Amino acid sequence: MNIFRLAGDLFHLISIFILIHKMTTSKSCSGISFKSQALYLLVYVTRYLDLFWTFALYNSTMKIIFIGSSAYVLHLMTGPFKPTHDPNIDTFKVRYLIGGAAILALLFPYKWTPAEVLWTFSIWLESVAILPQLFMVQRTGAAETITTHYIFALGAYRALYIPNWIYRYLTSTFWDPLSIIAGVIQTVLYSDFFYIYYTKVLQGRKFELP
Amino acid sequence: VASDAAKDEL
Repeated sequence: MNIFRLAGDLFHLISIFILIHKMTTSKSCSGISFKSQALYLLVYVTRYLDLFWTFALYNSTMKIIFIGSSAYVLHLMTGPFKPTHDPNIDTFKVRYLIGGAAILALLFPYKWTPAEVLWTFSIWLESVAILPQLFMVQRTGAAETITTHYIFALGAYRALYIPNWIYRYLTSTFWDPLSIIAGVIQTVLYSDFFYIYYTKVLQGRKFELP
Repeated sequence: VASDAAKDEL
């Protein structure tokens, strides 16, 4: 554990808190991509299968929180707040993301075991799971401030894992090419968003695409 | 295996 990873994980928790807070206080899930949320649940379920055979207090607790909160968000979106979700603006073709991640996972896992292939699948899928959400923001051309805070916190989480990997490489020669390449791709996908977030939202203006 | 080290991350 180091400060970068801890901060990254905290940002991840904060992003989930912001999302659930936004939905429960406004009683609406407008502006949130159901497809991205469903992909995240798929990511957590396929990555955290090791809950069944490994236990570490910090990791196991976080894994259960991520799976549980993700399932709760999907419950809110398909149950109580379903009328506020507009599928007509949530049209990103997720089958290509799932297909691409599945192909990469089958071709280049560290070991050809079900758990390793699913873990690799989850790493690739997570790197692109935000795309339906970003696509939705791009289509509507604007986003509620709270939604932008959510996307920022989620992006900051993986961005902070990069200095974590550099730190781990320098202190214990940790080197996991898959996590690192996918993590960098994930962070790059957020970069445009980060730029607009910094230049607009943090200066008190509305998030609107130029 | 590289992924064993990565498994201690989230």
